[in-house]
Amino acid sequence: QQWQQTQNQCQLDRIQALEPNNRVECEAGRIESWDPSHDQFQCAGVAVVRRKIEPNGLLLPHFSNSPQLIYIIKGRGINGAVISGCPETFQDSRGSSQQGQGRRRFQDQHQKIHHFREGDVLFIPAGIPYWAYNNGNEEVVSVSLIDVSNNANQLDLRPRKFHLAGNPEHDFEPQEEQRRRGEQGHSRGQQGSGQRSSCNNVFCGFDSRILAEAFNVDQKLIERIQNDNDDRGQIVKVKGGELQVVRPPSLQDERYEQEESPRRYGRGN
Amino acid sequence: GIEETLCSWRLKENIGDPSRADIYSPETGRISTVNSFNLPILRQYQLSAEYGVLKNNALMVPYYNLNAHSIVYAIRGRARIQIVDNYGQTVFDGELQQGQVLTVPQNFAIVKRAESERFEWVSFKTNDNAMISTLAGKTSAIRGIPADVLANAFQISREEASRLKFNRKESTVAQGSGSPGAGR
Repeated sequence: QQWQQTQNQCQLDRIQALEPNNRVECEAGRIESWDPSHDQFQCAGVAVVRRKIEPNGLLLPHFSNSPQLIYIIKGRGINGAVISGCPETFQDSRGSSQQGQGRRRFQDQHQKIHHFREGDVLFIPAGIPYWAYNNGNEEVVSVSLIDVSNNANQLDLRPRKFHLAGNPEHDFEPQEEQRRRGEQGHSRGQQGSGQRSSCNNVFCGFDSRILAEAFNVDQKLIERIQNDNDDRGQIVKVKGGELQVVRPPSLQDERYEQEESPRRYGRGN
Repeated sequence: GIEETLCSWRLKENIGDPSRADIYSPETGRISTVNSFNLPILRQYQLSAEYGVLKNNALMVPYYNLNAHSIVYAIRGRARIQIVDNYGQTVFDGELQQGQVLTVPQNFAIVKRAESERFEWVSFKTNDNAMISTLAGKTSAIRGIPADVLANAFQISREEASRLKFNRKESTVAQGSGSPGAGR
């Protein structure tokens, strides 16, 4: 059926060069998307999105129903694709007593973090949560292809994003449509279903008591992650300076450190 | 050569046998899976199945099916189930009772909590190597994300983010607060 549908969609009289027709402004960036229901994209079975992340901006963790190829047009940063069940191989085991003055380091462990820069192509498999952070001095601009007709997607041919945090608007949905759905969700929430249904992340749809049990934390903390008053969008500004994650230095940083350390600390043992 | 190949296909695998469990906890229950690794014929038809038991009001932590739809049939007992779509909307919030079938689309998040002493189900999945991704617990996606990313994403402190990551020690099935052993 899908194949037949795609064949009909490919009866194109004319092909056009298209500009993005949906823009979502976020606290620390902008997401622009092309209408995925346009015949050209339906024929190819893909969707396209462009993201601009300002310095110190964080693209919140989310996953998609289809695999993505991302090209970094400009800028540099770090990102993580989190595979459930894989070990947390980046670990900070230094105790807080060893940290000395200044900002106290926070002990943490998490999955591998990658550096990306201009010219890189990143592949994000379907269903794998992904986040990115701009730790450079200039804007990160990327363009992504979402292959909705890929075998990995067993849902329909609509690009769907599942947000793990925040309350972001949906890239491919016109704002009027989102507002209408938001109002519907809000009224459903007011009817006392127990869920905060005007909020967009997947945790919002669950009963906070069940989530508190699942995470083994107090219900108040769960209610905070189900925050429907968050209007920062999908790209947020990191508070209190640079994002603190456990990560190896880039080659450039390491060289700088090697050159600097004898000068700074002398050559003795 | 047909008798050596087609006629000798292995077409059976028992997943109800408790000693065959893939995930097991005496207090909370067990889960067993059959997929193309233990029943190779399934590779040709992209199907697999899972059998599970939740005891004493235990719960299965929130998760989603990474690469398959899941059709759940309740064999015994009842469970409270919630399913959430990509808009964060609850598309199912109710009880699944013995004899009923529930469809869980790919990537939709789900949480199951036994409402009886024993909830038993079988799920048929539309991928021969169906995988789940948990959203809480030891092997969850949340645990793989740096605490500072979570802190900024949820607007909470790093300590709170750390509690979200590390407080639940189990990976898939866990004790609910109504369970006899809870709070120990």
